[in-house]
Amino acid sequence: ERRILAVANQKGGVGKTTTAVNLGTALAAVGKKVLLIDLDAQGNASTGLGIYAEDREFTSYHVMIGETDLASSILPTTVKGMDICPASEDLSGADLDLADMPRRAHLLADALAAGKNPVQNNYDYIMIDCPPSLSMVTINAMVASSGIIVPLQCEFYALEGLSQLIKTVRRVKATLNPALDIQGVVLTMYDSRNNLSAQVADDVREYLGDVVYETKIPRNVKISEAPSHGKPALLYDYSCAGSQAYIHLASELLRREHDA
Amino acid sequence: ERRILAVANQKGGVGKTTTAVNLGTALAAVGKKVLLIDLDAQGNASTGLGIYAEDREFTSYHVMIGETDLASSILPTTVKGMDICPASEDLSGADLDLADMPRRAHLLADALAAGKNPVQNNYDYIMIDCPPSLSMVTINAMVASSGIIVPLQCEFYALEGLSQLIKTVRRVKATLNPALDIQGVVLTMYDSRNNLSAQVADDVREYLGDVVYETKIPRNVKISEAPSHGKPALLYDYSCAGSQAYIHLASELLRREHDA
Ligand SMILES: Nc1ncnc2c1ncn2[C@@H]1O[C@H](COP(=O)(O)OP(=O)(O)OP(=O)(O)O)[C@@H](O)[C@H]1O
Ligand SMILES: Nc1ncnc2c1ncn2[C@@H]1O[C@H](COP(=O)(O)OP(=O)(O)OP(=O)(O)O)[C@@H](O)[C@H]1O
Ligand SMILES: [Mg+2]
Ligand SMILES: [Mg+2]
Repeated sequence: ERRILAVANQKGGVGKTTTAVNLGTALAAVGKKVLLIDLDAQGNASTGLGIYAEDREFTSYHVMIGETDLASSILPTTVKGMDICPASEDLSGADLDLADMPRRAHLLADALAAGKNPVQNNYDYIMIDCPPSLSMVTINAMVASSGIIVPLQCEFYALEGLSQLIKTVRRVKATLNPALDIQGVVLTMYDSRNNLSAQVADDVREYLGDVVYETKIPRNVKISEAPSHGKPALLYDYSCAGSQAYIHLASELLRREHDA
Repeated sequence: ERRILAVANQKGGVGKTTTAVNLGTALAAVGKKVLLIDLDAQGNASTGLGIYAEDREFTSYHVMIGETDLASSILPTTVKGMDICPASEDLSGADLDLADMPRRAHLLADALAAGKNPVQNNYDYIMIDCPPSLSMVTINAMVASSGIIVPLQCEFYALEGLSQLIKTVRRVKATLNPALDIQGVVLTMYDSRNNLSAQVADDVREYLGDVVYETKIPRNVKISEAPSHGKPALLYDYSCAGSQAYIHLASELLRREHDA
């Protein structure tokens, strides 16, 4: 059963890239074949996996506007079993560039399914790292996906955008992709020393119930150091609290998938 | 001398809203008349100043598409001497809505200067809180401004987007607003206990020199607690390290303006 998961939240800096990179790595570590699609113009996921700007010939932008097929853009990463379709700065103007294209909301979904040997058949999990907006690029990710993983920072401002995100998911499900659901909400940068984290966690579990993963990702400096070495936290420091939390999250995700 | 400052950085979660709200409050505290314009669809600056969604009749979106004039959208805030033009969720679709409008990059600048008694004449400082993207909404803020304040989180991923931001500012300065310059870069969420913060701070000062403010904003839980009370940190806890840092930043900003 192939799974395409969009990692999305229009609130900035909540841990989308960190979750896509590290959860993807944990799934690859247990033998799943993983593709990461970087849809953020900043290209943090590409850099965090050791793919520097000069190595990115074809990117997710070129794929969406139809200049190249998806297979030609895919590169191996520093993680065995995980490939990437890298991002480029062109994505920041994508909303206008895609506006006049036919099937503009389906460009990514079509690219994943195109041809005699569709790219999506070559992977067990496809993770899509989204930019911090509800733009046409993020809509493309939602249309291409069967589930959404929502990283949620344990902060007051981060709670505020949740209802707008859920509204958008409902709208995409009703009009563009009936298979879409929120696969799970993962609490990130959880700091057990301050009340705010616990308060936000309680509010979210009350509001969303079982959709929220048991696993909380703690605030852990090793996680933020790893990208400067072009590696996910799991390769940079396997035993740190952050890496262990992403390993737990992967097993919780697999259990949910199995039970579904 | 009236100053319009855009608080911008396409990297998410770096402290744009926190800086616009608290620096604005610190300027109001020393007697400056301040207007905050919230251009982010999440509306965090509006909420952080106690303006809840149901109180926002006309918003920055309505102003930009020409449905209302700027003066009709302005509300007082919990801070004496600071008004706000609030945001709404409609902004998330703004790039497409503005695409066909004439002078689409100048809509905000025109609204600020419109009429016999232009709104911009009623304030000493106008701070514009931008969304985490280089979209047409952020371009509007850059075209309307005389300076840009760039909050920069002391993290590796945050450094990555800096060159793209500087490139965009140069392009806007060359084609749309010759008066535009980077007024300053402010280091945020600085954590003196970890090396990463110090390393990023050194890298940025080496790359940008004096553009970087001396004042660093420390990571401080009071800052992230304040928005849940609808108040800026300066009103929530005046003596905490975070509030004091924003007061220092305001005096450093005023000194730069005076010397300029
Ligand atoms: N659990 C954690 N502990 C410590 N730092 C973290 C953690 N998760 C993420 N970070 C750091 O916080 C910052 C924001 O995370 P990240 O870039 O993954 O968020 P994002 O949602 O992808 O941001 P954007 O909205 O800009 O795409 C990064 O510098 C990252 O290294
Ligand atoms: N100095 C600080 N210490 C502790 N927490 C902070 C600090 N500055 C900001 N925060 C918190 O970090 C989070 C991100 O800050 P903020 O929302 O201001 O960033 P932003 O750049 O406006 O985000 P976005 O890109 O989503 O607009 C918020 O929850 C805020 O309360
Ligand atoms: Mg990201
Ligand atoms: Mg903000």
